[in-house]
Amino acid sequence: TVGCVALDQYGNLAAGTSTGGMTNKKYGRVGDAPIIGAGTYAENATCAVSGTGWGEFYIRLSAAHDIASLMKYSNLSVQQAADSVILKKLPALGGNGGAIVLDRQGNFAFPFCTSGMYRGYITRKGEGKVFIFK
Amino acid sequence: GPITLVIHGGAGNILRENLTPEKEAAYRERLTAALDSGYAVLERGGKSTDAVIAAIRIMEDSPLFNAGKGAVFTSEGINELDAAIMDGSNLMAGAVAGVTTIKNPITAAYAVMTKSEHVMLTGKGAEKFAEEQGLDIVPNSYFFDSTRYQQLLKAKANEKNREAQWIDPYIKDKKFG
Repeated sequence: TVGCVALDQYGNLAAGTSTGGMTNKKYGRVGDAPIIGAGTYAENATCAVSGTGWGEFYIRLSAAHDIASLMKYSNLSVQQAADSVILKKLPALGGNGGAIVLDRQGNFAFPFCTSGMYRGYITRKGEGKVFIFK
Repeated sequence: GPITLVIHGGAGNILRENLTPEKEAAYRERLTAALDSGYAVLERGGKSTDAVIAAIRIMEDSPLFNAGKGAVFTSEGINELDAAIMDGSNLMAGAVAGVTTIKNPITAAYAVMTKSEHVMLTGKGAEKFAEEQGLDIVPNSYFFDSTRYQQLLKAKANEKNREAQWIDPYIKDKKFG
């Protein structure tokens, strides 16, 4: 799975996710990537989210929307909301994976509960970094 | 505003000892290219949705990632792709699921969001819609990657022994994007 969240100069957030799903899948299985609120979500009032991982669990948790809801209703920061869902709720249910989350102030987080996640960011000054391992 | 772009290329059982220096360099190069592509859109005043598409297309076109070219195989030995996009300014959203011939599924998701009254289209209908919108259509063989095909063969070989699937760290990755 690949994904991107972005904040433009007008203060608008967007999120996108694209995937091939899981190897050896059957029966027209659909994962979380195309399910709005599960693997992909964006709302200027809170954040933009793209997830990657065991899709069935993201669907059951409404993971992306849950991160946004924690920011909206519990006033959590991007990092706190993302960590709560990806590092606590997801593994507690038996799932795993990661997410990238970005808010309207340019704060971002990319938590994951696997051994690695291909990821990177670039900010206003054009300073970018990529990471793979924990 | 503080233009910012963040990407991921999948999470899973990614260990340094399992990644050759050449492979790691290749991943870092493509991730950087995706960042640069999306950032270029933002830097010239483009919209966040366009930046998202620009970054994701780079990764969809690379066989390194499980999306677009290089996607994993279904049990039937084909590539079936899903994608979604959402605009935070108006809560518009678009998605495609189970498509097999759209070169860049993220562009199809965007077309669903902006050119239809729907949120998600699936399978043949989504492909027909994408074709009508003038998006790039390719034969399913375009997505083929030999490493991914070997993963399918290994998954099938282990299918008879379900227990083996859960203890084999290589097969465990089949769940991940």
